[in-house]
Order: sequence, then structure tokens, then C-alpha cells
Amino acid sequence: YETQLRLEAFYSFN
Amino acid sequence: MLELRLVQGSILKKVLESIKDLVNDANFDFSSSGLTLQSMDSSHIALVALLLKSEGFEHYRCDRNTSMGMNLGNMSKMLKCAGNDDILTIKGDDVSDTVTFMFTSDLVREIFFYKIADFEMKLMDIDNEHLGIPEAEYHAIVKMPSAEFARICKVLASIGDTGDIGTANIVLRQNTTVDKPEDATVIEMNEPVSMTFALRYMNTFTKATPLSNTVTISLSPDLPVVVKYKIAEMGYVRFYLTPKMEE
Repeated sequence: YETQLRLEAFYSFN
Repeated sequence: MLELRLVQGSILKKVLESIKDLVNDANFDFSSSGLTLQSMDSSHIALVALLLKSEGFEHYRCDRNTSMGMNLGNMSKMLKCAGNDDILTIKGDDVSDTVTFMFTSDLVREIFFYKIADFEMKLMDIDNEHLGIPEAEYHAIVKMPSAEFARICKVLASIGDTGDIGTANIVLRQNTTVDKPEDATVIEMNEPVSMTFALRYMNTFTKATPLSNTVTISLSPDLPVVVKYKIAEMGYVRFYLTPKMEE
């Protein structure tokens, strides 16, 4: 089973 | 007061074509150093980052930092009215809620007639949060002809990612024995890396192929992939895509 995290999981908001 | 003139107006047309399928509305941020855009797709899986440096414009005047929210589909429609050889001027001000695109045909001016077309587009308020993306060390960086990358993505997507009709393997080896440097495939690998991505998004990124002969793909297992198209003398379009991970 594959999942795809959102970008916020890798980078934080400025 | 904002006024930008781009001799190669077709560059902005190509930029729009490359991002409008990923993002519907986006803020164009103008500062004295240039024009930037950062926007995620609606699912927050992919992100586009654009930079067009002020030095790349024939004329660039931006009195103060300005953010203009634009519908990319509408903007693309307006830019399609420009000829590929037209000079593009973008004008805006602090008080009106519109931006003006002006196309002039320099070739025609040289004879005796001067064609000017201008289009005014309504701006929109967009609540656009920016992600802070630090520079990172990547396990592997592949630089290759952009047309070849587009072809590979298209072929793999046509076979599909469910495995229903079978599987496809494509191996790309480093190849620097070419006549033109842009035809080379260069693989810088610090550590082996194996990742899975949604082909649908990769295919969307390849709409930027007309912007550059080469594409750079940066991979690290714990980071989104970066697919970068350099825009000569001006900047770049970068796409970020989160990997698919086993749960």
C-alpha cells in the first residue's frame, strides 16, 4: 500500500 | 508603478503553458530583483517555483514589491494572442485591479507600420502561503535532454502504473560522448536512490520542455524530487513532487 504525503510534510510554511 | 518588457515574449507564453495545467490561480510576485511565483497544486502533492530575473528583461521597473493574483488559464488565453516573435510588455499600478499585457511586433515597425495590441486582465485576491524550501544535498542528480525525459514519461504513462497490461523498464546510462553538450546524459550519484512517483504529475511537468533543451532531476529518498528547467539568461521553472511511499 502506497501513500503520498503532502509537501507540508517535507517543508514548512514561511 | 510596474513595467516590464520582454523582447522574447514567447518565453512567458511557454512558462504559462508549462504551469497552467498544474495550478489554476497564482500570485506573481514582483520585486526589484525579478518576478517569482510559487504555488502548489490543489492536492499539495506538487509545487511549481518560477524565477525570471530582472536582468533578463529589456526594461524592468518595479517601484515597490507587488503581488498580482492571476488566473493562469485566462492569462494563457491572452498571451496566446501574442505572436511568437512579439515583444511583450506587462504594466500594472498600485490602484487598479487589472494588469495590462501589450504585444508589439518589432519586425513590422521596421518597415512602416507599428502594431500594438493590448489586453487588460482582471486581477484576483489569492491567499497563497509560501513554503520555505532550503537548498539540499541530493543523492543523485540527472541532467539529460528534456525531450528524452518527456518521451520516457509519456511512454511509461501510456503503459500505466497499475501493472494491468504488464511492466516496462527503461535504463538510462550516462552518455557524454555527444556532439552537443545539451544532448549529454550526466548522472551524478553520491548514493544509490530508488523512488516512486506519480507519472501523471511527471507528464504535466514535461509541458515545460519547450523552455529548455535540458532538464535536471534531483533525487533524495527523504525529499520531494526536483525537476528543473533552466530558462537561459533568465531563471528557471522548478517542479517539486512528493514521492509515493510504502505504508
